[in-house]
Amino acid sequence: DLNRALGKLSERIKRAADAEGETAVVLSPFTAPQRMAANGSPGIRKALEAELKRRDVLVKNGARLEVKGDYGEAEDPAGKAVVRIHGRLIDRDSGRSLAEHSVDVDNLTSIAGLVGATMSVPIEPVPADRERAIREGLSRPSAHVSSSRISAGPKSPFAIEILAGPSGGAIRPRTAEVINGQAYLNIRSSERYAIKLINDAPFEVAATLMIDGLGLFAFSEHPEYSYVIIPARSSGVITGWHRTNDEAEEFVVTEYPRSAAAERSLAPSPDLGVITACFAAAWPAGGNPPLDE
Amino acid sequence: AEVERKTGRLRAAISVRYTK
Repeated sequence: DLNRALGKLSERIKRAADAEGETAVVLSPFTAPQRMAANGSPGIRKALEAELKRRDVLVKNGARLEVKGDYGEAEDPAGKAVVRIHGRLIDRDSGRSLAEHSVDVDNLTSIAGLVGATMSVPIEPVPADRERAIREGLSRPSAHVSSSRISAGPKSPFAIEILAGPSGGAIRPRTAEVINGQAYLNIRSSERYAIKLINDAPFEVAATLMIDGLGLFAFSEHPEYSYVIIPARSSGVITGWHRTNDEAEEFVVTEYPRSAAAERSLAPSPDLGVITACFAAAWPAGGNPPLDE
Repeated sequence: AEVERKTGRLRAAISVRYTK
């Protein structure tokens, strides 16, 4: 969904760059409103770079044309919650804006990862009721913390826990606290961390993991993967970025996968990281879904 | 072995912000 939206933005950039006789652009970070304390720019940037490349627009640091922009929560014409990404193409020599374009991301998992959402969403039979719950959940986050266990509410069967420790040493659950409805914890720059995904529901779930808007499989040899399965009433620990089914590259605070050479220009924010896990029921194709699905 | 699965609608999103 993010790629589809940024594909449209890329087309607009491609046309404007063609008109200028340029084949390369430099990408600046996409900013979120301060109150969101979000950090989806790395995810936006990686998807945008891929879509530009598909259209023969190179991303190059010295380019004369610069793409920059911002994003935030919005509503589409039908009243559905979306993330609206607004991009601009700037001529760095003259400071002139050559093109601008807004695109909407409407997939709820993508939205949650970009804004760093914490919410329970009821499986309402009435779509309008579910939409209302989503808008409410996005505007009023509801993080619940019990020591190191972080959930979207005291009765929610889904939770995450961050395990952190020195590089090469043991990792232990890290205590979190709630500020303005969102969970926070500290991880030092020298530390590594892992993410425990907890499913206390009586059915298996598909858990989607995003860090700074980048999916767990963003650097994988299997980019077609999108989630991990957590069996009923169990948990799993994700220790790093997925590379292959046998190898993960450990999560460290200061950089994205070192071995992903092509991603050198993608750097984490120096002060804030955002981890988002999304949970949905899962069942074998041909098997039976939970009754409320 | 890979088992094809279907998934339902999002039930919960949980985020944690970490400061360095």
